[in-house]
Amino acid sequence: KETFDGHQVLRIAPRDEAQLALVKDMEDMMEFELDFWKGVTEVATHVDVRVPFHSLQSTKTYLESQDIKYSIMIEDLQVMLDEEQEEMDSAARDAE
Amino acid sequence: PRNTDSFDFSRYHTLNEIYSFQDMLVAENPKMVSKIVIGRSYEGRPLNVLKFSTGGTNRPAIWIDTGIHSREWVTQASGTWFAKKIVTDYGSDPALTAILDTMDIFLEIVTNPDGYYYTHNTNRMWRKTRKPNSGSSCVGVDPNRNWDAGFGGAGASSNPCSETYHGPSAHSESEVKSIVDFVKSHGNLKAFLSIHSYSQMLLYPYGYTRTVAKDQAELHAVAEKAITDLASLYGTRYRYGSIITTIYQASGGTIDWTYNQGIKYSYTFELRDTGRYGFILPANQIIPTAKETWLALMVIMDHTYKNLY
Repeated sequence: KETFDGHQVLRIAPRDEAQLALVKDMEDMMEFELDFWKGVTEVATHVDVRVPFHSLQSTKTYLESQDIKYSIMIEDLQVMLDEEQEEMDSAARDAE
Repeated sequence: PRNTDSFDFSRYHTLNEIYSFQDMLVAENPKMVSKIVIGRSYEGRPLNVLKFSTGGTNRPAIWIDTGIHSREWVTQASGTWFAKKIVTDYGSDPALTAILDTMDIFLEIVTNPDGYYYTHNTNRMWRKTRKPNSGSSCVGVDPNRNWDAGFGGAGASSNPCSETYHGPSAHSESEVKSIVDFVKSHGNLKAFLSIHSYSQMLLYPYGYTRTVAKDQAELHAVAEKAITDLASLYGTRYRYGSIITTIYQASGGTIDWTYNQGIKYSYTFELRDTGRYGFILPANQIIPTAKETWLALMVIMDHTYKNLY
């Protein structure tokens, strides 16, 4: 089973069209293995992207070097998935 | 659970549990509910569609699908709840009873079973189908970019490793082609509602072009009423509009194709939430999400019933 330890979901807020284009460019950075949960739309709408642990630093460096604002929407994805799985398992035990 | 009354709608279920639920619902309601297998997924799983009908032949009908993107678990869970809601409310809710006395409802709860199974057993974040792509190590096609509506245009990727890979050709995915064939063979669908998550939006065509849909004014008005009723329950706020003006350009999308087939009331829902949990929506939000969404679905179904064309 694939795990997502240390994966974070960043919420990116491009300030203008130029920054929007820079975020759009990230879609082609296959080495980062980014997973866009909410894709690039318009300046007013944030972009949510899951970033694997191995490319977290380089992704944040890229954003910060372009002065693109972002926040951390999910600190550690695996923690949430573990909670979800635990809930399913306990519900299934209760059903048993 | 021994019957659908004791089925726990407030938690996420495996593929087999949903298949069992479907069979139980059919067995409990032989006069109203039947199961149609419209095709097979790439890995050979049945594409089950529940048909809710009170009689007649090839009546005008409404299509609802959930789970075409497998990781959007709240949609399959909501679809399961919708199925039970329909059989529970028929005969007691006047609006639904009127609809079902004239129309049929088709509900495909697990539209991408291979992907859904994979999210439970291998990769919770999986979105696409599970068919290998020749010439690539990456697997799967985005089933919401594989339709013959602006196929391959801007708003989809030609890279098999992308989450929005459109596939080698339109309708290349059996999960998509099976619906295409069903829609064409039925020929009397009047509404097509495809349910995704997340970001709380109600969208209508088009996504692949900036051309305004010819029924845009009516679609917009119905969407406004639908999200107003939805918000009346818990205050959940939705945005609404055409795909391309509300979110982004997306080519090869489901409801662009269905609208171009003449199914006027074609909508896509994006359910909860706006990004606190995203695709990992806690199970305790399943029933509230399903209940509020049902209010919006009823607006669209009621409008369709009262404006048959």
